[in-house]
Formats: sequence, structure tokens, C-alpha cells
Amino acid sequence: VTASSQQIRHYAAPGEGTVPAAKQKYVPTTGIYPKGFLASSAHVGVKPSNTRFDDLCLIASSVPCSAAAVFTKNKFQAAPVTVSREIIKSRNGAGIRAVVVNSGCANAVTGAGGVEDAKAMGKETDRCFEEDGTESQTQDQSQTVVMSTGVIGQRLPLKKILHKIPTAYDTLGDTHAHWLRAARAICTTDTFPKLLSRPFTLPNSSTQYSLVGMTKGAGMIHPNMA
Amino acid sequence: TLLGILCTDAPIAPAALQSLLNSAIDKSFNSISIDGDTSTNDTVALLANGVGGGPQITGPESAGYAEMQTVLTDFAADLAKLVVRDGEGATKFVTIRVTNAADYADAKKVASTIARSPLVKTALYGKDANWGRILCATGYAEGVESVVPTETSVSFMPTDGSPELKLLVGGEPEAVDEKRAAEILEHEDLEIVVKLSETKGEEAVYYTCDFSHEYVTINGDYRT
Repeated sequence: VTASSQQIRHYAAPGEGTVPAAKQKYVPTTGIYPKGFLASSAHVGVKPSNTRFDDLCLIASSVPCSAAAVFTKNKFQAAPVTVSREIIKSRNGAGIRAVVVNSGCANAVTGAGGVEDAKAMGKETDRCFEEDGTESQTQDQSQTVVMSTGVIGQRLPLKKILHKIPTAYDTLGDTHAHWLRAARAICTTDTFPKLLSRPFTLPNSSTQYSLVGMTKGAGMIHPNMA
Repeated sequence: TLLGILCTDAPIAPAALQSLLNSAIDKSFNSISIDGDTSTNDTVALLANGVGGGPQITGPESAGYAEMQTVLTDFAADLAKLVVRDGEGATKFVTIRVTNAADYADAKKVASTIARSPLVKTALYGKDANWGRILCATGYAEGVESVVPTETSVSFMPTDGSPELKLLVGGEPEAVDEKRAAEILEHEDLEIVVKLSETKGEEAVYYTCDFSHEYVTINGDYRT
């Protein structure tokens, strides 16, 4: 019984617990990040049991971006999937400013209300750009891609999330610590944050570009995206 | 659920960006499996703000498109591998390489079928060189006509650079050195090579993990 209980990995708040020793080698201690991108996280407490750990992630660009995405082909697509696909499609992949992600609740199989919740997350993020003057006018279509992960079949605690989006916006930064905290905030049952960055060059140019990527996932993983 | 956010300061037009992402996904996030379940929320987004400057990549004919495709695909594959390394309850990181298939789609279907097989995954957890289960999964890969039992070979490729351990050659079982098999299976990383024919053909690579008691414990504990 003791051995069994030690193995139990409860559905965790992001960042809960320490990274297992065997996995620490996969967590970067530094990075080379793309210019003009910022990252942050904030504590919402999407899961009521999460009283300490950040569960809201915001990635933003200082200028409007090209954006592309692939989405699950599962027929029960979550609200943020349908909303984000529509945003990118309607904008022809141009003019995107941010990605906002919550963990702890997937906003999946939540009906029309869930779709409105996902749209509200995007709109609230857009409003932060409008208020600081980096966006000159309100757009019909959101400039923010929305993602959620966690429990299926529950509505988001929307008021709590909307309340913390400005906090995430105000704490955006470009340091390794910002990126790592953001990567940790999207985790669910993950035992370590998954963050990579890499410089690269392209032919006929001396410019050094870079890529950053964060990902999450530990279970319910057999992606089939298009 | 799988979520991924990738950002670059390279200048890439939207249509080219979607095309680059599509091809990168095929050989990265769409080539992994932990438990065979496809989520309702899987999403990977790629943003390019162009702040790095330089000529914009607008399509496959643009200078730099092919190089960007290689950089992005390798990068996405490395990110995808991290997900597999954190598979719930996983103790092994397994690369499945299917070679000499009639086409890439066939190779990928076979690799995906092996990666999802609970019996293959439990054998790996139990450190058992059970080529029979690998072969069984290969044989029921749906819609793959190019699997010919008498031409199929299976081997383990150690990650320490030592020679492959042949388990099955041309449909005939090898006398397996169980001691060496056990040594190979002691490592966290393992590569399974399934050769569908002796004729040069297409190859697909898939990443998966083993299936342990802990996976059941975690997901038996989970409540919605």
C-alpha cells in the first residue's frame, strides 16, 4: 500500500511539486529567445484546490504577427479550438498579437456558453493592448489565440480568469524566467515544464533568428491535428 | 491534452507559415503517442513577428523556405519528444522506425499501430524483447497492403552505438541473446526498427513510451 500510494500522481496544479531528479536535465537554465516576444503567467486558481501556482499563461508580440495553427480532429472539439480556428481563419493568419492559455479546465463540452467564455478570454487580452495604445482601434475579430487544458465538461471560472488577464499583461517580460514560468503555467499532470529555444540563420542573410517553443502534455496524448 | 506555442522573429507570411507548420507537425506532434487517446483540445500555434528583419518568406519558392522547414520540423520534433518523455507513468522513451515501406503513409500507419499497442507497451515496461507483439501490431495496421510477413524484419537498436539486436529476419525468428536483450532494455531509451522489405522504400519515425502500473494509478485517481 505504501509503495502504491507513493506512485500516485494526482491531477496536479501546474508547477505543484518539484521536478523529478531524472527529468531536471530536460528543463533549460537559459535560452535565446526571439526578439519582440514576451511571456508571463499569473495565478487564477482555476481549480479551487490550486491556491498557489500560476495557471494562466500569456504570450504576446510587440507587433502584430503572422499566425498558423493546427487543431485536434476529435469531433468533440473544445470551445477554444473552435474559437481560435475561427480567429486565425477570419484574419487570414495575420494581425495576431497574443496567445492566452489557462490550465486546470479544458473548457471542453461546455456548449455555447463555453464558446462565449473562450471569446471573452481573447477579448479581454485584446483590451489590454488597446488600453496601452499599442492597438489603435478595436477589431471585429479578436487578435488573441485562446487555449485551455484540464478537466473536460466544466465551465471556466471566467470572472476569475478575466480578472487576472491584465495582471498577466502587466507582468510580461522577455527573460528566461518569464518564459519558464509561462511554460510551467500551462502544465497539468506534467512533471516538468517543456521549454526549448534555438537560434538559427537562413541563407542569404547574416541575421540570427530564434525560435522558442513551449508545450505541455502527459496523458490523453495521441495527437491527430490538422 | 497536447498544447504547443511556438514563436519566431523570422519574417514569414501567413500562408507560408501555415504550410511550414503543417509539414512540421506531421513529423513531430502528429508522430507521438503516449496512451492512444486523442484529446478534445490539442492545439499547436506558431507565431512569426518578423522583428528579426530580412526578406519575408512568402511561399515554398522563397529563399530560406526549405531551410526554415528543416529548422522548424527538427525543433517541433524535439518539443514533441519532451512530451513523450513526460508520459504519465512512463519509464521508457521508445523510438519506432519503420523502414522500406511502399510509401510514407504506410510506414507511419505501422509505426502508429505499434506505438498504440498496450501489449507492446507493457512488454517494454517489463523489459521483455517480445517481438511477437510488435509483429502482431504490424500485421493489423489498418489499410497497409505492403506488409508482407516473409519480408518483415524486427530489431532493437541500442542507443549506445552497439550493433542492432536482430529479433526477426525475413519473417523468421532469430535465436535471441536474452542477456543482451535485457541489457538493451535496461536503458531508458530504446529504438525498435521494423523493416518491411529488403527493397529500398520510405521511412517513418514515431515516438512513444511504455505503459506502467502508474499510468493506471494516475488515471484511476483522476476525476472530472
